[in-house]
Formats: sequence, C-alpha cells, structure tokens
Amino acid sequence: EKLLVTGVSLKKDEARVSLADIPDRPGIAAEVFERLAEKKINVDVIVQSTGKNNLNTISFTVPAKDLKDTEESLTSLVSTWGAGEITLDDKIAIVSAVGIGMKSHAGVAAGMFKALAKAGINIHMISTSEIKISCVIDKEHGEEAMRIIHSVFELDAN
Amino acid sequence: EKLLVTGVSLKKDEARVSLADIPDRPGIAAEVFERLAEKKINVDVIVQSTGKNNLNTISFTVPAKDLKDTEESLTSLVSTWGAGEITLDDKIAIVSAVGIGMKSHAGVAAGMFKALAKAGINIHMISTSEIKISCVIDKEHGEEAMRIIHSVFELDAN
Ligand SMILES: C[C@@H](O)[C@H](N)C(=O)O
Ligand SMILES: C[C@@H](O)[C@H](N)C(=O)O
Repeated sequence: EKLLVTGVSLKKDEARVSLADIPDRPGIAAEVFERLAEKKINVDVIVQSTGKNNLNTISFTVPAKDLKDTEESLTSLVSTWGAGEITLDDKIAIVSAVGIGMKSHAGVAAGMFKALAKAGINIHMISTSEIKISCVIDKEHGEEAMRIIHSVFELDAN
Repeated sequence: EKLLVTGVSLKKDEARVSLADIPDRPGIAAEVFERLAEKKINVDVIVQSTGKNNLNTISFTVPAKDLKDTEESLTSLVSTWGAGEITLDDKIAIVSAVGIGMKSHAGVAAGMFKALAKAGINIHMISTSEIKISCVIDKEHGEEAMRIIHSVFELDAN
C-alpha cells in the first residue's frame, strides 16, 4: 500500500498526565475518566499499554491550563486505591505524521521513529490511528522534530 | 460538544504483542518497526505509555496469522538490547466506540470504560483517535462488550 504521509502537525499547548502502577482490574479506567468528565476536562490522547503483575499505567494529555485541576481531581482517587503514582509533564509537544494508508503503518512508523532517533529525540508516548501517528516528545524538540519528519517523508517545507 | 457515538466495532482476528521493560532511549522504537516493516507485517494499533526508571513498554496489534513471524523477528532484537521481555496474546478482541466529536472524549471514554466495568471486563490496552476509542479485551468477552456498549450509548441493536 503506497504510504502517503501528507503532512506533519505539532501541538505545544498540552500537558501529559500518567497514572503509573495503578490496579489493573475492571472499573479503574472508568473511575479516572468519570472524575475528568465531571470537571469537564477535555482529554486528547489516551494510551494504555499492557500491564504486568496486576498493575498498569494510563497516560493521557489535557490542555496545559487544565493540568492543576486534573491533578487535584485524581489525587484522592489514587489514595482510595492505595496504589499508583501521578506524574505530570507540561513541557511536552505532540508531533504527528498525518496521511492516508496508515493502516499498514509499520513502514511509516519506522520512518517517523527513525527520524526522531536520528535527531536524538526520545519518544515518551506513542498513539496511532488510521490517519495519524503521534509521538509525545519534549517540548524543546518540537520544531526540530517537525523539520526532520518533513525531510524524511520528503514533504515540501511549508 | 454533543458526543455522538454512532456505532461499535469488534475485531477478533488480531493478536497483541508487548515489548515490556525495553530501554527508553532514542532509536529503540525505530528498530522494532524497521524489523516489522522488513517482514511486511501489517501493524494496527500501536501504544506506548510513559516509562519509568529508563524502561518502557510498547504494545501493538498484528494480524493473528503474523504472530509467529513477529515474535521471531523481535526475539533477536531483545537479546541485542540485553533488556526486555516479549509477551504475546492471540486471545484478544479490539472493541471500539466510533463517532464524531470524540475530541473532548472524557465523557465518552468514561461511558465506555464504565460499560466494560459493569460487565466485569478488564481493559488490557486503550487507544484513542478523533473518531474512535478502542479497548483491547479478552476475546471471549467480545460479543458481550459489543452488547453492553450498544446499550450504554443507546444505539439501536442492529
Ligand atoms: C488499568 C485499567 O484500564 C483496568 N484494566 C480497567 O479495566 O479499568
Ligand atoms: C521506548 C522507545 O519508544 C524509546 N523511547 C524511543 O524513543 O525509541
């Protein structure tokens, strides 16, 4: 399938929240997002990988302005579970390669990850959809990541 | 924003691969997907949450028929890193709530996760996009998950 990356996007106004080592049992994810929905906090990317030893980590991004509210609404939740640790990072950028035919995206993913590796940029989170591959990286590398992904996929610098 | 979940989809022909406790440094994700691209393995969902202690976990799904090839191509990679553990699961289903306006999806996410919790179904992986929220669950719960998500979002059972 001809991989067609048509553009690169960069978001720098979001913050990352992770709930690490939380119980990996039914109902936990529901409690987290019920709290956020009550506070009307907009959530963008949500990722959860597979857990281990009955513990898991859920990471998500929120508008940087809502970071304080998010932290406050989740702190009491973590203490009721008696497990877990909240970590936050507002110095992130979300860089995305956008295009069609991402479905078979091992090739596109490899290309994007190689571009970031070449620039020595560490990938903190990964999320994919049919039309997009997104990486959370340090905010200070945002523009550089855009440039290098542009050149790797031979997009005209606009 | 009126959340508009228009449907539920279920995939039962994929398998989940996780590379747990791999080095969290630039270049690692690139190596994984270069191997898979060389073998022309189609990758669907890719998720990576935030790491800890310089280690991270990348999970992704491949067609169940490619599981053996995937495992073989990554085993030698893990031994060159001297860190990490490959786990596989071909008894998974990917259930997704599909709709527009997912952007502010704390409400939709909470609804979907609550539905799965009510049925006692554990969520192994989570991935979101503008139009979809996907959960990897045990294959045996696939149909039940579809039914309960249908009823929670008041979709006509079709
Ligand atoms: C960790 C969390 O996702 C849990 N597995 C749940 O089902 O809610
Ligand atoms: C774990 C892996 O994603 C690593 N952080 C990388 O940049 O490749």
